[in-house]
Amino acid sequence: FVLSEKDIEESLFELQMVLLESDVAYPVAEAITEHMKKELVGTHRKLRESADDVVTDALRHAIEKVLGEGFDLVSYIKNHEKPVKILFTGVNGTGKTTSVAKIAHYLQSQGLSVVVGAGDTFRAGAIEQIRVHCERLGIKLIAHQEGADPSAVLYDTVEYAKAHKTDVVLADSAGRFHNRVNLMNQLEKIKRVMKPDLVFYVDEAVAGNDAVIRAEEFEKTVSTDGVILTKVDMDPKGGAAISIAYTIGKPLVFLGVGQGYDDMKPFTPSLIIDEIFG
Amino acid sequence: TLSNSLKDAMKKLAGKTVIDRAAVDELVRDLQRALLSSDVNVKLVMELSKQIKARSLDENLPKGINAREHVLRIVYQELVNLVGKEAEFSLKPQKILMAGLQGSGKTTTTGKLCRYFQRKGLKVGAIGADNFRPGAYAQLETLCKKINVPSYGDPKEKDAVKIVKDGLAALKDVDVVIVDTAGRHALEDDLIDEITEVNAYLKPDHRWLVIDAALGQAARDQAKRFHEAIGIDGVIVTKMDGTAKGGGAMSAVAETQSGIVFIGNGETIDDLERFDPNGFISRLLG
Ligand SMILES: Nc1nc2c(ncn2[C@@H]2O[C@H](COP(=O)(O)OP(=O)(O)OP(=O)(O)O)[C@@H](O)[C@H]2O)c(=O)[nH]1
Ligand SMILES: Nc1nc2c(ncn2[C@@H]2O[C@H](COP(=O)(O)OP(=O)(O)OP(=O)(O)O)[C@@H](O)[C@H]2O)c(=O)[nH]1
Ligand SMILES: [Mg+2]
Ligand SMILES: [Mg+2]
Repeated sequence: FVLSEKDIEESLFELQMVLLESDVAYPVAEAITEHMKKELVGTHRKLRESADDVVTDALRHAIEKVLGEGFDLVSYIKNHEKPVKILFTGVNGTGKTTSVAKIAHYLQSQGLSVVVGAGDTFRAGAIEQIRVHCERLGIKLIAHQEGADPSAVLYDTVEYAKAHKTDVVLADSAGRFHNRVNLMNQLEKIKRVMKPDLVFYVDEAVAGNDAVIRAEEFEKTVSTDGVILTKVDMDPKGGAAISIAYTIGKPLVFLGVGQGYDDMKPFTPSLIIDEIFG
Repeated sequence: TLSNSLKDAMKKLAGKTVIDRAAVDELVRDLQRALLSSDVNVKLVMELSKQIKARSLDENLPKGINAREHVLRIVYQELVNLVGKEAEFSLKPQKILMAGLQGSGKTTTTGKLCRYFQRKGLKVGAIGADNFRPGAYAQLETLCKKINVPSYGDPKEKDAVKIVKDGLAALKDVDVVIVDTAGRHALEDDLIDEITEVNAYLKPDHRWLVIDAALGQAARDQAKRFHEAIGIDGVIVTKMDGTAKGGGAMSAVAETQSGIVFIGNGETIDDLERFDPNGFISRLLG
């Protein structure tokens, strides 16, 4: 059997719906289905296979390729000159501060020493929030007063790590929108001063089509090294993971699956794929 | 861009006095793309498409307007039907309960609402009933102190109902009490139970769902659960100063059979405005 466009049209439409209802951004769902149509038309299918099976299988493989294999952060740190400096960034409310706390906890549990920089000096209660997290976890925090220059705080955090031979610096930063030029300039300045080894972009699983726009903009401004997708417990199908990975082609590092300190899973593709394909 | 293809499809109908099926089909396809890219619920988009197609082809072209205007009117009417309903509230003494997903903007919006009522000449106070997030009360207190509005909170108290009880006593001299709560989602049964208890104790005049403008397809199921739990009677869409179109808000409004009360469009305490359906819809269409 050679597959014609007619054979797979309906299955492709069904699958595009599956992607859309799993909260994959519209242009990404469309691009993936278009790509699959080109790949499949003219290929052979076995007698026992239905067009539906062929298409579903191909989609599964396409998504696996888009999502990538994750990023072994602990190996990266162990093989890298210390301190390894990681900057966390993203738009407002996506879970950056909570992710910094969870990852600090995770790295400590893997035998690494961590210092956290309170890089959000703007939002009300931000310093108090990270201070409480660090006190609970027994993690060293470097903070200045509210309204201080974030670049100065994070510079001091790096200096502290160098002086104390700390393995990892985790730098929190204020939520900011990609269409705020002054805030994106501030982010660029933070990056120039702090010189992070890794920039982790944090977004949430429940974000829809805007996840694509903002991932693109942050990628352009600060060139991210990895993505942390939070609130996957809120939206287990996690379509935003596909949207973001497709758009900026960077690895997914962790999935946030709750508000507790242990609710941070190193990314593996099956975590998302099994939810979408059941 | 999407809005260009929608405009082109509209142009194809321009000047026609008879609406042909092919032109309507093309227009509806472009409309679907625009709405789906704006996070409107997939099933809702399909229902809207059917409605718009049927009305465009079945309804007689009113005298004096061309095919393009006719279809455009139908599209706008159908969309206004979904978000146009006014969420009523008045400037009298009242209690307002804030609810929503983690990080949606509840605490910030509570501060903004305090500012809003203060400017209208009412005495207002806020209760920080978020018993979970570190620094939650510090955040609310800082916002309220900036505008000289009293607030109550107790970071050591784990019982949200008790915080509300003590807060009401502490704020007995204000007209408007706004209660901030911890973020929660549909799959957290214990937290849904908690807000059900807070609602039952507080008996608020309004229960407003705060949703992020960028919320995608999850909007429908989340709004549904909140509505079943506490009977949402208004929706506030935050972070509209970003690039998100707010399509999820349509589902929130549809599931709660309410309307959009306010729009949050910035991080400062004054960045709150009343909802304008026409502006919202044109942004939604690209
Ligand atoms: N359910 C769930 N909630 C989460 C997760 N990660 C973070 N949160 C919650 O999301 C809310 C916002 O988290 P924050 O860490 O303050 O987010 P942020 O990005 O630092 O916010 P800003 O600094 O204001 O931009 C908090 O209530 C967190 O507990 C997650 O994986 N699952
Ligand atoms: N740009 C912009 N930022 C906003 C808006 N509303 C809230 N924010 C920001 O979004 C982030 C989250 O706001 P919060 O008020 O902490 O959200 P929340 O719902 O109380 O969060 P939880 O209590 O953790 O569930 C903060 O950085 C706010 O400053 C808005 O309308 N525009
Ligand atoms: Mg933060
Ligand atoms: Mg809050």
